[in-house]
Amino acid sequence: MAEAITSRMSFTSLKRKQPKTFTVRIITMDAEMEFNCEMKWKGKDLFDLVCRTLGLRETWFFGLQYTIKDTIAWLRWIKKVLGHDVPKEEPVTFHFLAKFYPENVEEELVQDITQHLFFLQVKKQILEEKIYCPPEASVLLASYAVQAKYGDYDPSVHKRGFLAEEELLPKRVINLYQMTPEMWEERITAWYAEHRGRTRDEAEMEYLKIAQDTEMYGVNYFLIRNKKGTELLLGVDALGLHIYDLENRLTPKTSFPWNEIRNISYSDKEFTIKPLEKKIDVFKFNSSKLRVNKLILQLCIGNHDLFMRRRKADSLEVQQMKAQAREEKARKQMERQRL
Amino acid sequence: QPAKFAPYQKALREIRYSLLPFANESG
Repeated sequence: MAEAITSRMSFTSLKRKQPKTFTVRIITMDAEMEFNCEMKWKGKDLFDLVCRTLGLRETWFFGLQYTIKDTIAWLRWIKKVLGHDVPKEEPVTFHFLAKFYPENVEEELVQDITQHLFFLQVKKQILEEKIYCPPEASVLLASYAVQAKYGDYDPSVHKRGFLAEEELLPKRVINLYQMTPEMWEERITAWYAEHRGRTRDEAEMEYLKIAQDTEMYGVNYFLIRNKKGTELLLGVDALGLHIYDLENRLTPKTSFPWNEIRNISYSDKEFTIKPLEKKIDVFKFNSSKLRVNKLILQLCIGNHDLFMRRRKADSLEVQQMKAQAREEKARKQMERQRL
Repeated sequence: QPAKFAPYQKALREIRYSLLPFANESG
């Protein structure tokens, strides 16, 4: 009897101690998962849990994205998850995405999982034409994407039509040529066959090495208005800030590299970029909303931090990660040779 | 700064030429 009371008591106290939670859905580039998130959790608590679940250590490139009134926003680390302007119905949904891009994918993306998530995200942007990619580069990229998915080309397995269901090229590229799907498949397969021996990780890295050389890779564009009221585009990326004409997102009219900017600030909708060089004029512009200004400033701070960090020695954590990745690569290569 | 697509220039040139005969006039 006494035992029964004790066990009932401990059950009650356990029940009382259970913190209040809500359900969060996280959508990554290739998976969806749900977590019970405590009411008091801050953005960082949830983000760390997602990274731990994915086994991702190069966390600094990523963020949890949500959309509010057609504007994208990122979860802030020090603010409570529910303190954000997120729809309050459960599950509260976030997209786990790369927020910042490396300057050099080969040097900076160490873990296979990091490379894979970048590969999937950049491939989607290219196929959806968010990034302009010339036709010849699109074909070469498609051939690496096929190598990553199908492994080495084997004509006895990869028969005519094996790519029929795959989305491999941007529609714009397909429309530029009078070629049947079979002709595209033939062309892509000819290059795919050239990549024999490349592992999935290597093929994905080759893909990223090509993609990072396209002009729009890693650039976040924002519609702005200069002091004269002219509409322009502001681009924020790993190297700095860029100003574009509306009709040309490829070549900036002006650029401000991060190491030539003294200060960036905004008050209400007005944004100010103060160059380091005093002779260069201060650049002022207006964005569409205060919410957009917040996003621009967040991206500026994050990209600037990474820009400075890249120019210093690697942290112990990164050194260790790189050493592990090298060992792992060497081990895989040995195994392949043995086979 | 290395040229864009530096290690892939040869492959890209070959693909460009191979696509050329099929280009739409508007393209």
